[in-house]
Amino acid sequence: YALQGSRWRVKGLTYKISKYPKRLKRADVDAEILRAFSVWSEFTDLTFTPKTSGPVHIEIKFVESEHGDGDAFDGMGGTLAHAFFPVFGGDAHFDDAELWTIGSPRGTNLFQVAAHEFGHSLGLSHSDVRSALMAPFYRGFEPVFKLDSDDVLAIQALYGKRSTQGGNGLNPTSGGAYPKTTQKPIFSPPKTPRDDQLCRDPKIDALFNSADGETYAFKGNKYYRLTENSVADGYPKSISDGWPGLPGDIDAAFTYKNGKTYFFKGTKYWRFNGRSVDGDYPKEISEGFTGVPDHLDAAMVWGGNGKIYFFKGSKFWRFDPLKRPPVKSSYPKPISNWEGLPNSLDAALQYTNGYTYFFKGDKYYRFNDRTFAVDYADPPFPRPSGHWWFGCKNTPSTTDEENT
Amino acid sequence: TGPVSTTTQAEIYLSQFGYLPASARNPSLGGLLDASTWTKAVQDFQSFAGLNVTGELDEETMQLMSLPRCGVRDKVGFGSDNRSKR
Repeated sequence: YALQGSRWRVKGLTYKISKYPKRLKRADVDAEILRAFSVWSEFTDLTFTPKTSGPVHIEIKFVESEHGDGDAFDGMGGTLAHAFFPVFGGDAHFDDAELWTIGSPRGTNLFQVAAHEFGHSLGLSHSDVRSALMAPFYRGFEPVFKLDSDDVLAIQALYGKRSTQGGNGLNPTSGGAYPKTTQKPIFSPPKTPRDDQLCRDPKIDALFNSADGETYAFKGNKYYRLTENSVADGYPKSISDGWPGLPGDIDAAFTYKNGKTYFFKGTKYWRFNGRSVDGDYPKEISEGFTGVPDHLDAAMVWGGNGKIYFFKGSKFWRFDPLKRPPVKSSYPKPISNWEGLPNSLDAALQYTNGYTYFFKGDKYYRFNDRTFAVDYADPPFPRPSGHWWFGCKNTPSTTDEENT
Repeated sequence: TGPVSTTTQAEIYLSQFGYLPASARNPSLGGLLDASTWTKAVQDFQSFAGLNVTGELDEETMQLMSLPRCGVRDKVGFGSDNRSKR
């Protein structure tokens, strides 16, 4: 399959048929169009609501020859219909010179062509899989229609899988160190009261996964080990106890594929093997990470390509230890390349589920490594990190800020 | 207008669906299409459509070009004359 490159940011879409075909009853067309949209809502959390007036996401028209968009239709046969990708408005036009039919081998099947065009309206380009709905050629009436797996992969690459709660509930892989389930865990360990300084102010200094698979958050001179959706018992602990030789108030941290964890503060960095300093540290960042600035905001190893990314202010640097120079001259680049991320981050965490998590203040963003944008989910991002990551009680689970 | 030749029909088709960039006709060649551009466009279509990639306008290729289809281009947003954004 192929993605054009744009998609809708909302999953609740509206449509209206502003011009009906000459030869079919309006009610029949309404039903067939609804059925065509359901081809895509069946595999995602997309919903499609018909409207009869006012602005809509997808406008549908049955027209002939030149019809105002510069891409004229050509009479019977040839081009049957066309549609615009989301970035161009998502509208779908059908050539009314065709003999549009419903449930019949005669003429051109409206359901199949409409389902194809709505694939374009959602951001799919043509597929080179001949059996796919998104293949460019009309294959004739198919009495039993089934979406090809190529099409399913395509639409889910853009809008994610359908959540198990019938598409209106929370997606079970919706956040936290580990996907937070909606059900109460069968066994919940006894909770010992902990110093809830992190819940009063969830802003953190750094976050990383250690080589032994634990997730740690650093804040001030304390550090926290994180569980599936909270803080482990007995934490926070003092950094000086748990990580001898490491100061508090660090700027950034990550664990590289060599199993070593790198901590950054000011102009210096430390390398740890497990919990102990791994050699003569600290060293100057300029010495060990040439091309990377000091006083960093965040750092992580990106799951997309295994390279190290440093963030500071509105810019980011990509560091590849295997290259000379490790930072190409085309860096720094604007953080706005990471669609949906704010500047001046606090922390970043590479995760194994194909997502990277970014933290700023009391919120976090889940970044989809495949679509290269902040993920679309319900509730939307950014989300309060206190509730989703640190197990804070009586804190909101969503932010008021609309996900623009 | 007289009957349009098969090659011209194919050229219109390949241009319409993104295999031949609009700038394909080289002014320095008197507006002619150079052979390599033409052959690559035919090969691209054959490859996309799952045909034998011959680069020739053979029967099978012309037959597929005559099928009713969607009007959206097959090649969108990439190719040498389009800046591909990461």
